[in-house]
Amino acid sequence: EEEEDHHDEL
Amino acid sequence: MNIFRLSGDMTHLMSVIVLLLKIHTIKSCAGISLKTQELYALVFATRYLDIFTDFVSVYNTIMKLIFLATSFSIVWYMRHHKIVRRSYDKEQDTFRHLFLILPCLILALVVNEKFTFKEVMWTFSLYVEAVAILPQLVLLQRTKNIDNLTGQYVFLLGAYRALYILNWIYRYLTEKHFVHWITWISGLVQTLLYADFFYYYINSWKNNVRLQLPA
Repeated sequence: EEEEDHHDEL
Repeated sequence: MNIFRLSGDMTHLMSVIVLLLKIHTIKSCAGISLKTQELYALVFATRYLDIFTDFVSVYNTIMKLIFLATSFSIVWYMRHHKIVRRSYDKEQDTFRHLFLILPCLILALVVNEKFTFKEVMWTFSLYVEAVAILPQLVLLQRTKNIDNLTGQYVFLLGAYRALYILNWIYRYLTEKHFVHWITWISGLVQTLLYADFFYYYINSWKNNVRLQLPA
């Protein structure tokens, strides 16, 4: 199950 | 966190430090585009809206604060510092960045992951960052002699997003974590815009000659 992108990057 | 992302963040940080060093130590911003600096301040202001609401990690918060503080202070220096502002070549730095901002805003309203204020602002910041370097590249082509610090600044700024692309590939392959295709495409466009600069920069470095971009 691919994880949603939660913008944990800069 | 992986090596590509960490080195990407460090490269980005280095680019900001090189620029601050240039402006703060030799009190000069010759060859630097204020338009690009303003676009980057806008990128961070719209991307880090959640700095106090969504805690990701200490590292993440500290880096966001650094990028916000440095980008706004560079704009302040170039606009208001009595010595630095004199070296800003206003006549050459004429790119009308409003013509970049408005289309990015419209595109972010139409093409986004979720139609929420935060998500649209985040997408907007991605689009703006993809084109933010354009005024700087135009200025470089106009100003004949590009000094080393300016060249290093642009090179590091371009390299950081290229490292981020490797980071996205790595995360997709190892963590099955995918970033939205908007992020991919914006990052790719951003890196491709540097392609010719990279070519001339690496050549000038190899042949040990002054960096000159073709007019």
